[in-house]
Amino acid sequence: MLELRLVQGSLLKKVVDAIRDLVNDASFDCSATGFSLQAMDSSHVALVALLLRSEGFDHYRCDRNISMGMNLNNMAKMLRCAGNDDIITFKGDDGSDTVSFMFESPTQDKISDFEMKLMDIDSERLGIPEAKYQAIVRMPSTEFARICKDLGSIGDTVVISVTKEGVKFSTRGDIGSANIVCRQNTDVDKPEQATTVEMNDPVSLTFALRYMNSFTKATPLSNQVTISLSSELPVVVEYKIAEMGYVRFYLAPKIEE
Amino acid sequence: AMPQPRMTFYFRRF
Repeated sequence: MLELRLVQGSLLKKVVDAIRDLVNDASFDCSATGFSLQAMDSSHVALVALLLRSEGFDHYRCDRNISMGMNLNNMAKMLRCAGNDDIITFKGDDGSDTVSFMFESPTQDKISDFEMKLMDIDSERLGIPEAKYQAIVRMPSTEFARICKDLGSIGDTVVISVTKEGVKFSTRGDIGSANIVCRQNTDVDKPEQATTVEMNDPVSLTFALRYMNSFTKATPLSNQVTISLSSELPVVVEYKIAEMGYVRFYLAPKIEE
Repeated sequence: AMPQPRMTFYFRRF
């Protein structure tokens, strides 16, 4: 028996919208720790890891660990039927091939029930070790989204370089080239507008903009994004979900031949 | 084009 209640139901919509561009089908895992997912895109060069901690839910019951294969577009179709202020309750049963969503309006005058079919998914689970990164950049998530979108109209790849001067995003394409430098800036009215660059070693890595642009679908989840870079590791683009957990995207850098 | 390794190049399967 599994029952999760989230008063801020719109959060679940945002989570699904954040990852469905990258992954079509995914296996959601439920345990005492929380509601989580790990999935790779179809070409296996990017990975998404989601965690919504049990403490973040208004009600959380999970009698035993359970994995549920879901199609994210179908999930989005169901969740789109919920109002933005609705309370969402998600229910599952051991051995059942369906799950259910219940949407309650804040005034309790409308209650909707949706049942969704589960899928069999052969998912490959990877162990992601804790790592020390050469550089960690924190910046407003909207700024990062803007940069990826702008550069994506010029080139296919972005070179992210971190020096003590700041972080530089560069691209090159048929029509020309572009460089955007963001300097550390903590002199702002609100902490979410800050850009901070934590550098242990300078680092410069190349990534496919198509994936970076897909990661920015998570922008509505968080005001800030954290980009962790190391030459030996996939980049981690993390959107923290207040009081609940995170969505982390991993992308392998392109390598010189 | 620059080659791009897969995730399993970096992270081991469970």
